[in-house]
Formats: sequence, structure tokens, C-alpha cells
Amino acid sequence: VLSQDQQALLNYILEAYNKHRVPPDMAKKLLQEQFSTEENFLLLTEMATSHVQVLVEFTKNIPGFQSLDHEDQIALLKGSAVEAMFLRSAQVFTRKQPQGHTEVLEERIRKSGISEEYITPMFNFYKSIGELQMLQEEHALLTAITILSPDRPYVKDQQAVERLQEPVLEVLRRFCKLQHPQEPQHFARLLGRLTELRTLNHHHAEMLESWRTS
Amino acid sequence: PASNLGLEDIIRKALMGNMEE
Repeated sequence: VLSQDQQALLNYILEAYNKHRVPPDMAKKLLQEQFSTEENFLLLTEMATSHVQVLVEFTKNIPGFQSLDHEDQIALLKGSAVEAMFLRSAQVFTRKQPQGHTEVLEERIRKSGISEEYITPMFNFYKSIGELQMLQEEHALLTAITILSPDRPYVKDQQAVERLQEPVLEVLRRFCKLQHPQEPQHFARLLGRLTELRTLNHHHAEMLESWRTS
Repeated sequence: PASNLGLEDIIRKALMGNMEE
């Protein structure tokens, strides 16, 4: 069972997660017009920028985050932004979309100039997230856990970050037990996705480089 | 344009916007 404090933490993070979304106008743009590769690149870049802004808004609502050292806040966001974006995009790809939307989005990403060797692991990740059939609460908590990773480069006060991450991990663990009593491995599987995210993050810099070149 | 900003700049600006509020 979740304690009152844990339930409050869950509600708070979930509410913040639901509130901060990429503006619908921008999301619509992705589906509507036809673009050249160059315009596609710009649009996806604009989308990524918006994503980061939304992520910062979400993060500052995670209880305790704003009490961290200012430079540590930046180090955490810088270290996790790409992973949080992959998680959010995975959710978009997993959700039931109106007829044809997933195909249009996939086509757009495939025609953005990113080389195939980076695209395949990304779509594999989306698929592996899809298989978990995650609830909105799990997405919100996992995103918060990703952001509050104490081992990011340049974080000075790792213990302060750990103190924020641990209660969120415990809420997720209990939530998984409650929601998936038949799947004792569910929590471990969610944490396993964090490892996959690290790999995607690692490749991201190379991916950007290849994207720029082409 | 936003597309020319680095990740850290975008984060700093977004956090600063928060402080101005």
C-alpha cells in the first residue's frame, strides 16, 4: 500500500507530468504539411527545443528539485534531457493514434536524414516500451527517476539528488506491485528500460553529428 | 533561432524564466 505521503508525491508528479506537454499546434505541424529534408530537420529541432522547455517546467515541479544547487539542477537536466525525450516520444508512439498518424510520424523521422543505424535502436526502444503497457503514473515516475539520476556528469552534491530520487523509486516499486500483482518482474523491467535509455543517450551525440553532416 | 541554441542554453533560459515568475 502507498502511504499518504507517497500517494501525495505520486499525485504531484503525475499532475505536473500531465500539465506540461508540447503545445498541440506544434505537434499538429508534424502531421500536416509536406516538408523537404531540410525543413524536416528544422521542424524536428524546433520540436526538440519545445520538448526541453516542457521538460524543465515538469522538472521544477518535482518536489525538492528547486532546493538543489542551481548548477546541479542544470547538470541533471542536461544529463537527462535526451533520455526524457526518448521516453516521451516512446509514449507517443505507443499510444493509439488516429488512423495513419503513427505512419506519418515514423516516415517523417525516417526521412529526416538520421542514418538507419541510429533509427533502428530508437524504434526498438519504442517497441520495448510499448510491450510494457505502461500506465501514465509509471511514465511520470520513470521520467522523474531519470531526471533525478545522481551519477550525471558535473553533479556536485550527489547525495542531495539521491535523497530526492529514492522516495520516487520506492513509490514506483510499490505502485508496480499494486497495479501488476501478477507480474513481480514489472518494476525490474521498468528499471531495465533506464539502461536502454542510457545507451540511446550515449549514441545521441554521434547521431546528431551524422544528422548535421547529411 | 531556437534551433541554434545549445541544450544548456535552452535549459538555462527555461530555468531563468521560472525565476522571473
